[in-house]
Amino acid sequence: VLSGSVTNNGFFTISGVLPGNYLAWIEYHEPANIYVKSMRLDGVDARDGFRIEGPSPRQMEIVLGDAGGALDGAVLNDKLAPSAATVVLVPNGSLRRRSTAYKVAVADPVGRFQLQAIAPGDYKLFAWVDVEANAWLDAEFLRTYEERGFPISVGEGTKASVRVTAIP
Amino acid sequence: GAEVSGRVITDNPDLLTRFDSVSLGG
Repeated sequence: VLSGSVTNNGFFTISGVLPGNYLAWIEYHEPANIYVKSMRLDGVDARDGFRIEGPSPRQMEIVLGDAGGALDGAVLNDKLAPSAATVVLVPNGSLRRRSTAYKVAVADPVGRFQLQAIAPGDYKLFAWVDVEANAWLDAEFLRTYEERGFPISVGEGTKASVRVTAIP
Repeated sequence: GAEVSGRVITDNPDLLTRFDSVSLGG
């Protein structure tokens, strides 16, 4: 991993980037209710990754929003009783390659959960009663449960409440 | 290697002081 500090004006420089495929992300020291609106490398969308071919300097622009969507809700089991679960909001399409595009919450024993700072877009919501951490980043694992996901569209600044059935 | 430079842009300038770094990984 290569990093470059961000100045208070938002500028950064990362040197010595060898040829290869990369993802970029921002690290911050205070919780911030933000999401990546766009990330472009030399004008081309780089949110789901990009390739560095040689030593030519490259220019990146990252636009952040602070009006992400919010989602809360309840997890129910197949007998419609509240259930604890790991709730995962999984992005659709190529953003599945980007772990930071997922949102994860733990539903409490009465099944309640909250997710915030969600980038606008289309998602599927899953609630697993028992799941290994980050198993959902494995495309093969997700394919097994794809049909159990609850489709959700999130808009800028929107708030929604949902009920989702737990996957045992 | 290449140099990747750029800028983080946000409507809320207060957010900029919370960022530590931009990172690249494979």
